[in-house]
Amino acid sequence: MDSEDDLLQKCITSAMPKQR
Amino acid sequence: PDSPLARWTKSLHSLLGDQDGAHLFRTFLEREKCVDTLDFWFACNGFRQMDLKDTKTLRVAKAIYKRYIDTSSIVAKQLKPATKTFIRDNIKKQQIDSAMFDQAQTEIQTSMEESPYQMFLTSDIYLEYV
Repeated sequence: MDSEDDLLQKCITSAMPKQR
Repeated sequence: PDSPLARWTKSLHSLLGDQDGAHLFRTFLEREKCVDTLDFWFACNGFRQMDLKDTKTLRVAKAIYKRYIDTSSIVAKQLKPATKTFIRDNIKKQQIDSAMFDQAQTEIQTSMEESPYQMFLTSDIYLEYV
């Protein structure tokens, strides 16, 4: 199971803009 | 059509919607020791897209609360007490909602627009890139 920190990091990364 | 650089100066929202813009702004905020505000802003967007039926979503809500709100972080300092209480109560009751961080995100966004965003547009990091 992912740690809370990993989940938070994934959540942040998922919202970042992708390559144009 | 607008160049990316023209879009960056249009609004904070357009800056953060651009990969290079968001990256450069992050570098600037790291230097200013307030990168937490940007990570929190992205975390709120990511959280809003999560499936409320997924057990991970409650864990992420708790992680956001613990990391940015229930601490002495710059995010917690910039939020209104009522906003923090509202989120704390939701977490306690395990009542999570896609919009539960919306108010907090708006407060952080307003504060970013007032200060670091304006400073960024006149910073050497930005000017060198341009």
